[in-house]
Amino acid sequence: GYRDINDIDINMNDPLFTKQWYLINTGQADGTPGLDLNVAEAWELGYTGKGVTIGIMDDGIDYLHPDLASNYNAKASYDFSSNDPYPYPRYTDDWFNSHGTRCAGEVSAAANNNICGVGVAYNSKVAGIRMLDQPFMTDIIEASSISHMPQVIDIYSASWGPTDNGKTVDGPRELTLQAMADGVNKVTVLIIWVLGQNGVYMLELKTVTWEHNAFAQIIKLSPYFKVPLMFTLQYFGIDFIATTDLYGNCTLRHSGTSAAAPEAAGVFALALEANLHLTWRDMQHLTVLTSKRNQLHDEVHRWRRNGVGLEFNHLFGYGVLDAGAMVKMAKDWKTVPERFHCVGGSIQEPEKIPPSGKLFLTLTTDACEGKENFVRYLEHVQAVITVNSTRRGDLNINMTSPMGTKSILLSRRPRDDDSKVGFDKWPFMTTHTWGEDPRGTWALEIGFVGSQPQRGVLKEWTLMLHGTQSAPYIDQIVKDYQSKLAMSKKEELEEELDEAVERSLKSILSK
Amino acid sequence: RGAVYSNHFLVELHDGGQAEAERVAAEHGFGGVRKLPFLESGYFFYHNGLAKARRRRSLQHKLRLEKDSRVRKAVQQEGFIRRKR
Repeated sequence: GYRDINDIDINMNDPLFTKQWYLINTGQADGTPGLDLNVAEAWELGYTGKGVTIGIMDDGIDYLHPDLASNYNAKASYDFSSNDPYPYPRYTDDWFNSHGTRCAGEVSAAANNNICGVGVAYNSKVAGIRMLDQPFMTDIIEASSISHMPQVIDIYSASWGPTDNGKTVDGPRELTLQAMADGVNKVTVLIIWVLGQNGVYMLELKTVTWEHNAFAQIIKLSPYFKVPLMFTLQYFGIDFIATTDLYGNCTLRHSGTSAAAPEAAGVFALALEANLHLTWRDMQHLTVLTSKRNQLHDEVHRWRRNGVGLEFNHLFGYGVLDAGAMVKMAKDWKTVPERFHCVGGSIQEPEKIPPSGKLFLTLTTDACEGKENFVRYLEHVQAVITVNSTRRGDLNINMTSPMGTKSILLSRRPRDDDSKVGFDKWPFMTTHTWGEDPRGTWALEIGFVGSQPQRGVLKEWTLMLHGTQSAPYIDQIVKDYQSKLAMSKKEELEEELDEAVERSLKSILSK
Repeated sequence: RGAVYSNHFLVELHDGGQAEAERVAAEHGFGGVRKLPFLESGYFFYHNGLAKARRRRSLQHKLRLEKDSRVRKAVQQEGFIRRKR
């Protein structure tokens, strides 16, 4: 269904536009032609982010920058640590506080003005929420920042996190979690978080950092790999991004890791313009249904289909975002049915993890069938795990669903030498069983991967299921019969029919 | 390597609105107060007379707030590291 890249007729006079390969990838900068966010198609359909505001939670925005000034939302900008309504980046000798300005350009830089490049949603507004220009953070600043003017800010973009040293296990604190929950539940806000750095030893860490609260409301993404995620953007060694820079300048050297969040925020802004009623759950469904495998490939981790046929990859999630497909689907999207939560079962007897081989446990669940909170169509699944070991970084945890989908919950983290803390009720999360029927037997495998023999004890495994009772796609309008939506809807219809026949047969037999 | 404590306090009141919170803050020497929108009766107090970062807790301020009958909970905020990506 892809169009030839040469058919795209987008001409911008901004000097860095041709270098922004993630917008339109023609193979520039050693990139792979076509491996981009397909924003050109969304632009051609008329979606450019009008009426959408993105909060850049960072070190301020150069709101005098000629490429940003017209799209700056001053009223929604603030700094809570200094109570400053004008969060211009504070001066440093090394321009270190250029990060927020660079992120702002990636999402909202004006188009066709002959300055720097073009934002993914070049008619959207950006608000500067200054919070990162100080040596440390507090929970109350983080929480205040992420809850600032949710009636105005539609999407919060965060390109930061805990220290990525390969062993830090940290996440949002109590107030921040409350603020996030409040934002996504009371007001329709979307939080986009970029995970991790690009260091070799940090890759695996990402599985557990911001994941630790299994914050399903956040759309997590990684520019690099090895995270059970909704999706990824990927850069394949093209590490730097062209965007706006401090003091009215442009740069070709913004970190690709940081750019992942504002670029995704830009894509979601385009979808929001197409349909302002989308909730964070709608957005996640749209992401699963429209993300593309494109040309993403890994020799070790091959693409697989989950129990309902959705193609996923352990490293790339559901693939790369496709803005064109997303706006087309978003336009006619009907909000998905209510979500329910079910504790699928729990094992709380201590079990030794062998130094070689694996501890294998199973848990059979009815997914709360017959109760009010029955979950039939999965969205997120959490495995709440308490485990201690002589080396936390050597632990390897996999979980397999009743429909046979294997999710990697934790892989090896060579720098993590913890032998005391372990994981205490840590909610590992997977989205790779999306759409599956959770009823049946789940399996958990825990083992060690490393050069030295290790010992460990699993103390708890609780299965938490989150999803809908009714089929989420049955009422959606299908326009593309080759799409994942069409396939999922067909699957749902067949399953509903099978279950109706089964119920009728049972009823007849009982009579 | 040890903990760092800030001049930010989370203060939860039993009842009363912004005006009550401002009175409590002023009486205890806090220069600013801000309502936390996601927390009922929750306020962000900041004290301009305290260092922005210090190694020791400001027990005096915390205890004084806790002894105030209008205050349900007072927590001095610990600092932690966040890195730009």
